[in-house]
Amino acid sequence: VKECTKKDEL
Amino acid sequence: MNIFRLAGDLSHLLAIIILLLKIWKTRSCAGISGKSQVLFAIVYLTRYLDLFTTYISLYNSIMKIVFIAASGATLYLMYVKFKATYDHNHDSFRIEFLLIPCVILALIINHDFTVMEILWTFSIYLESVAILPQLFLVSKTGEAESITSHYLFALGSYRALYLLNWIYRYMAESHYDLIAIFAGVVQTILYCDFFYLYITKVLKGKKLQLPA
Repeated sequence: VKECTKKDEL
Repeated sequence: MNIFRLAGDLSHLLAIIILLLKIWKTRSCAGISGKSQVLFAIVYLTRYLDLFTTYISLYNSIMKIVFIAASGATLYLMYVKFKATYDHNHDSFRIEFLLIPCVILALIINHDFTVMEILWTFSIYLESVAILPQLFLVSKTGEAESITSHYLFALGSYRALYLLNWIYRYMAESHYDLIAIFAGVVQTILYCDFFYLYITKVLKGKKLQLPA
C-alpha cells in the first residue's frame, strides 16, 4: 500500500 | 466518491447553510464565534488555492468555490452587516495560539516542502482546531441556541464521516493520507463532548446548557 497525496477531497 | 464522502460533503454544506440562514433570519450573529469563522476562511483560502493549478472535477471545483463564497458571506454578515450583534466580549479565544503551532507543524510535518503543499498541510492542521474559539464561546456563555447546536452537529459530523470515507478508501483503493487522517481524528475528538450534549439534550427538545 502506497500513501497517495493526490488531493481529490475537500 | 463513496457514500461516506458524499454524506460528509453534504453535511459540511448543510452546516454552512444553517449558519448563514441563522444569521440572516434572526438578523443576528449572537452566539457565533467570529474568530472560528475567520479561521475557517483561512482554511478554505489556503487549501483551495489548487483551484488555479489542478482540475479534479466539476463537483470538486464548485464545492470549493461555494465554501469560499459562503465563508466570505458569513464574515461579511458578522463583521459588517450585523456587527452590532457580534458577541465581542465572549469571543476572547486567542487565535495566535492556534495559528502559530499550525504554521510550525506544517513546516515540520508535510508530504513535500513546496509552497502549495505546506499551505495545504497548514489548512488541514488549522481546520482540525478551528472550532475551538466557537466551543470556547459556548462554554463561556454556558449555552447555545438550538440552531447553533444544529450547525455544530452538522459541522462535526462532516469530518467524522470523512473518517469512515478514509477507512473505506484504504480498504477499497489502498488510498490513505496520514496527515489528513491524523488531523481528522483530532478534529472529530474535539467535537465528542459536544456530540454527547447534542444527543442527550438538543435532540430531546432541550436547550444546550452546560452544567454550572
